[in-house]
Amino acid sequence: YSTFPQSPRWKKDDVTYRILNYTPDLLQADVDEAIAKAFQLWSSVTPLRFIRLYSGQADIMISFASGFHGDFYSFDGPGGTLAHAYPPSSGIGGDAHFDEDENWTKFNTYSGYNLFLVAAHELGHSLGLGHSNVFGALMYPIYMATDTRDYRLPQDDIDGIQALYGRPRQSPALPTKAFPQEPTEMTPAEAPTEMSPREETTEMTPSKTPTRPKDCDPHLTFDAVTTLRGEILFFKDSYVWRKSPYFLDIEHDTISSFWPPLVAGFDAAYEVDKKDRVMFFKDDQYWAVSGYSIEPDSPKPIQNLGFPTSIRKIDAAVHDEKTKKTYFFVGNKYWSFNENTQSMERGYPRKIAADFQGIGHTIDAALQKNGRFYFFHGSNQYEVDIKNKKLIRIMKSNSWFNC
Amino acid sequence: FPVVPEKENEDMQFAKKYLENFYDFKEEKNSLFKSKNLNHMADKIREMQSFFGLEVTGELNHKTLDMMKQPRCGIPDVRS
Repeated sequence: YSTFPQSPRWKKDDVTYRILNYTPDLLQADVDEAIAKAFQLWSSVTPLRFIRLYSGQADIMISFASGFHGDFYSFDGPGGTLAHAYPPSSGIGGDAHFDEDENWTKFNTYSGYNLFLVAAHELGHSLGLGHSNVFGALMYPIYMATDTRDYRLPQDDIDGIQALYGRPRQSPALPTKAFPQEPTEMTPAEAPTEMSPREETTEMTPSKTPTRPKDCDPHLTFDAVTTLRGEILFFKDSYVWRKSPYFLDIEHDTISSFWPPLVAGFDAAYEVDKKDRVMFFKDDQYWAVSGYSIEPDSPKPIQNLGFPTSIRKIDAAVHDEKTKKTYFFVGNKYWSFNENTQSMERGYPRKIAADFQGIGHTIDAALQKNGRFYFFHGSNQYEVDIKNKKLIRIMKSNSWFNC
Repeated sequence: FPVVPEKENEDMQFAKKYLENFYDFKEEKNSLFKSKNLNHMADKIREMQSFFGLEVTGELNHKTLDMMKQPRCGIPDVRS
């Protein structure tokens, strides 16, 4: 790795950024997500936190432009130079410019450049890294089409950025906190729909930090639990506990810090891993998200899934990747939904106790992990073998938090 | 001196611009000794070849030119 001469760096942990304009090549929500994910790469290995501003001057101003665009380094049309960014300092320092003459894509296609990948590289410059001559490093100068789904920061880049900022102080900082949103550049069509008249979800500011239950409170219960891209998210009211296989500590977030338009308190959540999709349920509606972005046609009525109108909310949901079936729990009954045919299976609902021996009560939340189901009921959770639906053991609901 | 055919001249111009952008190459426009510029450029080609792990020859061969034509970041690889 390398740094710039005199190794300029941000002399603070909280660095602000602002997206000044958007490329017509992508949905604005996809640009927001690509940038947020790119910042998260760097915040997950340093004490840095990135805070998005929607107006005024931010440390890192992000924009798309072509040809001459007001600095000494004009862009050169399609190909060649894709983007550039300035090392930390005031004014233009930290800013990142993307060549609008390129075709920016969300995935890896041969007809364009993956915005997340290029943004992650350029933000490395915005934080003070120069180029690396390690082939395969993110800060290698030449664009390398890479599978970005589970993209991990290469060790050379981690060494470089930690030489400037050190390691994370505790659990990885929240990648980006959206300040109270002001009118954004997003067109109404693309703006994620609000779940319901927006409750005032409090931002995690020191003066009014909400009181989150303690991780190891023996009476801790959850509203919903789901996997998400290899991690596990536990929901209660507006709080999220995030358990990552890459870090020992549990990260504490709020729902609105991941999906600003969604309000507190899900009833249920489940992931369809193969589709990189998580479904959130609240009352008689559900939302589909992929990473940070909420699918534009959300929310939908749960009747779309095949529930009778008599069902006004569900208690819990869990997807079985092997059978491609999703189980929905309501009261003392459950339904089986076929993700391939997108329809409820015949012969349901059935009694939970009839099929899941040892589970004689309602289920608050459900999780599928390591070939087991975990049913949460109050402050207990029941580990069930998926194949024979037999109860294996009973644990405390927060046993995942290394108490 | 040998007269460089048109294509080679085009590549040479492209390479010169690349080295100016990314390797801090400064051509001495009013240098009386063309060879001095060519040597200086050969040094910068060697620096670029070394950065990308190419065979360090100082010559603008195919591999070097191909590497120069890859889509990339606009920030220099080395800077004064």
